Parts: sequence; C-alpha cells; structure tokens
Amino acid sequence: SSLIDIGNEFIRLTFDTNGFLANVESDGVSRIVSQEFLYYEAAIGDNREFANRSSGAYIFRPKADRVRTVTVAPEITVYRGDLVEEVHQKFNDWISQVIRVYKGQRYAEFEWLVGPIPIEDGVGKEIITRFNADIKSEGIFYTDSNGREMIKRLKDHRDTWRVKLLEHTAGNYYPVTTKIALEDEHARLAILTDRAQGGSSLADGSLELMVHRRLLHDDAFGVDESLNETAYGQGLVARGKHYLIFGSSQLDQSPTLQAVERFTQLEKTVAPWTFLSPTNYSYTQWR
Amino acid sequence: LPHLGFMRETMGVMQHHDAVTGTEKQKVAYDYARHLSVAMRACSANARSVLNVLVEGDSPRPKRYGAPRPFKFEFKTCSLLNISSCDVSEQSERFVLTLYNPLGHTTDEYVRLPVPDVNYVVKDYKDVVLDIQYVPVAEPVQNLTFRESQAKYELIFLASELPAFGYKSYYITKSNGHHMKPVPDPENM
Repeated sequence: SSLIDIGNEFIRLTFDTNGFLANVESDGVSRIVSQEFLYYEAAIGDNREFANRSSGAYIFRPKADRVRTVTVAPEITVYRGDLVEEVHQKFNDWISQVIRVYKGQRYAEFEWLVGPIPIEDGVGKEIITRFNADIKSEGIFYTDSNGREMIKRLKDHRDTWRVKLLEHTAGNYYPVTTKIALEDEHARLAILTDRAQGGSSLADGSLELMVHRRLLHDDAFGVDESLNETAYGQGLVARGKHYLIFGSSQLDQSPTLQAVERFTQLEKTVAPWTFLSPTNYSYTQWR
Repeated sequence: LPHLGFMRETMGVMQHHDAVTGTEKQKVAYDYARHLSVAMRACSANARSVLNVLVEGDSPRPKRYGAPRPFKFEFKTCSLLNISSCDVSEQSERFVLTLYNPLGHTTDEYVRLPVPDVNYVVKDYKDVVLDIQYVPVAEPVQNLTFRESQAKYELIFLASELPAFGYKSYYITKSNGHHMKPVPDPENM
C-alpha cells in the first residue's frame, strides 16, 4: 500500500518507498526496472603520456570503473490529472527529475535537470542516468546510427579484431544519437534521447546515458581548456528528456514495440513547431 | 532568401565535430550559439510571413489589391520554452498558439505552456473548449538563478490530429472563473 504508481492504459510505473522507480508494466509484460543518477569521477592523468591523459573534452576516462551514488532516497511529489500523471523527484541540490505519463501515450517521459555540478572538492564529475531492468540481455545492446540503422554492440567485444579492454567503462561507451535498447526473448527496453549522448550497457539489463560533465583538467588533444563552463558565475545547468519504451520483444504483435519506438522517435525529434501570437481579436474575429 | 541562406551556412558550420560534441574553446562555443541565435531569429521572419499568408488564405474576407491584409499575427517563437519560460503565454490576456506539423503524417502533441496563474480557457477553431490541466513548474526549475520567468504553472492540453505538413491554431484566454491550483496527491505525500 505504500507503493506509488503513475500510468495510463498502456504503461504503468511503480516507485518504491524510497522514491526510486521500481517496476514498469506495459504490453502485458511486467519487470523490475529501476532508474537512478550516478557519477564517475574523472581521471587526472599525465598528459605527457598518450595512454594516460586526463578525462577531458575529447575523452571520457573515469578514474575507476566505479560509480558514485548521489542519494539513497529522493524526495518525491506526485501530481495527477486527466491528461498527465507526474512524479517530481529531487535527488539532491543539483539533480532533479520529472517523470510523466501522458494519457494515450505508450512511453514514459523522464525530464532531467542536472547542474551546476559541484567542484569544490576538486574532483571532475561525469553524470549518468542508469536504468536497470530484469532483462537477460547477455551483454548485447543496440545503439542507433544517426536515427536510422540500429547497430548491435556486444560488451568487451569488437567485430573485426580480438580486443582486450584496459578501460572497461569508457571502452564500452558508444555514441547514441536517438536510441539505445536491449532485450531478451520476452521483454525489451528502449530509451530515446532528445540529443546525442554517450551510452552503454555495462551489465545485463542495464542501460546508461551520460547527461552532463564538468571537468577540471585538459585532455591535451588540442582544445587547451578544461571542460568547466562557468556561465553566470556557476556551472552550467543541463535540462533534457529521455523517453522510456518497454514491453514485449515478440514480433508477432501489432504494432511491434520497435514500430512504437520508431514513431515516437519521429514525433519527438521532428516535433511540431510552436508559434505564439498575442492578440486583441475576439474569439469570433479570430475564427 | 538571405535569411534562409544564413541559416543554411550556419547549419553547415554546425556539422563540425567541435559544434556537435563540445570539443571547442569556450569563446568558439559562444560564437556558435550566436550564429544559431541570429539564424533562428532571421528565419522566424520567414515563418511569420508564410504563416500570415496561410492565415489570409483561410480568411473569408476578399483580398483587394493593395489593401492591407485583414488579419496579421506575430507568430513569435519562444526559444526558452524548454526551461518553462515564454513572455507571450506569461504576460498576455489572450493569445493564439499555432502548431505546424513538419511530419508527413498526422500527429498529436501534448502542449505545455508556462503560465503565471490557473485561469485559462483553450478553444480550438470549432468552438470546442478543450480539456486542460495545470501542473506546477518543478521547484528546482523555478529556482534557477538565471531564469527570468513569472510562470509557476504549466498549462497542458492535447493538440490532436495535427495535419501532415499543416497547422492548427488554438485560442487561449484568461477567464474570470475560479480554478483549482494543482496540489500534490495527498496519498503519496
């Protein structure tokens, strides 16, 4: 009875008593799905050595293959109405999120707000959102190629040579222009982005996307500045959206989940243009 | 044409990996932003002009040669809508929202407009009052130090069946009626 849920006729999200996403039900499939914000501490290297450079504008290089948590219990507030149900989450002073489900839509929207990333501790930080699902993806995930073909990725693997990764996190990151997805024989999880981001799947059923970064050292690839923007006297605040689409991975249904993803992707990346006009006309004159 | 040309050139410059990924010096980043801003502003004049021609085409009044166009709208673009800030929706007693669908098929769109209060009425062109909902602008967003906005709420409604390569307009006005402010679900506090 203490669980919280929001949803519509297609998709339902359940949150645990700590305020984190805990379960998603859609398409007749229900799985444990969690989501949280984490960060990697940036490596500080010796830029005189090619293989030991700092994390910077050109390279993502965490100090260790280990993430830091930002909170154990976000504050949450729930708003419900006839058109949309929303959960407002506040993770800490610099990370918050609104999760929404609109009536009649098959996706859940995650609008995140990250920044200014604190650097008083002298540590550069690279912030990610991570979804963990009870899906046995066996190291396989898919990222898109400029919104068109989906490319199969296998963890710690390259198709054309035998690779031995020394940096397991960065070495498994791939560009995500609009979509990253994984599946097993029963369930499928896809996250659509509103902009190009780096992403990966570092464990079965896990998808992560990098949303913001603030670094204190140059990586010596030519920009000659650390990635530490200080607009308005503080770090930048980034705001963006992810769309979660979840359901059966079977292809015998209509529409298939991949078709839903494709239409949603088009509707979000080529969204209607909005124009506003103040007017003195009455409604009748306007008509 | 010069407006469109400037946008084309800007988009050409934006193909550089520096512009896409952020591997440029900060002053170059500012310059990229300036170029995009100017191009968007220039092309908004084209959009305004084209939309006013479309509106005139739908108008029942005959167009006379040399006569002023019967109706003209500003068709402003609110580039800060993504941070829930828009002068028109926050300050106007009545305004028109126009949505142009660039897709090749009909689509629906949930509109979210930043507003200072909860007393608005939204009508479509068929004189139908639409269902609306208010949600508070998320607290951390309201507290962003650089955000100059009076909006405390977002007005939400469904713009349905926007035609392919076409537009729909909605008439939004403040009402005298009393509306309920959105409150959190008490069972989930």
